[in-house]
Amino acid sequence: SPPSPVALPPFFMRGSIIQLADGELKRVEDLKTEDFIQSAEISSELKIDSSTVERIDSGQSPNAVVIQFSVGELKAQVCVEVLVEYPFFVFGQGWSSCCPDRTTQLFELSCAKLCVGDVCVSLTLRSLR
Amino acid sequence: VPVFPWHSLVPFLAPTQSD
Repeated sequence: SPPSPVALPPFFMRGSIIQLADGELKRVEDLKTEDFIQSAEISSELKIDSSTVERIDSGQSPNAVVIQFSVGELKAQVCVEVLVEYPFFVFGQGWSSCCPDRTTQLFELSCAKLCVGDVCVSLTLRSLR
Repeated sequence: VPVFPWHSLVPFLAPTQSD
């Protein structure tokens, strides 16, 4: 059975201060694709992967969804169950969630609609390669 | 004001051994 939905962390709230790997501080709403790529390049442990949304299904509770991703070059299939408002960062697009209206309502974070085919920023350990 | 590390915003999607 899938894991419980991930609870919503505080750092997606508009105005949250995020520290990049080089020490630079940015607000969560100002982050760009390059910020994630450059931070991962500096990191000795973490590697950015491209994770393509393959399916979006209803979750076990009404406000949850199960998202199936195809992760990295090996296209490993990984499912996560999250609340509909949980934002993912889509390459070249920015924050996106299954229910952007709700994300904006709860976090004041402007969001696009997450769709099948979107390529999200995700992390893996370098040693897993 | 709390400061959060960049990697906390990104899901960790690791292939599992059972795959």
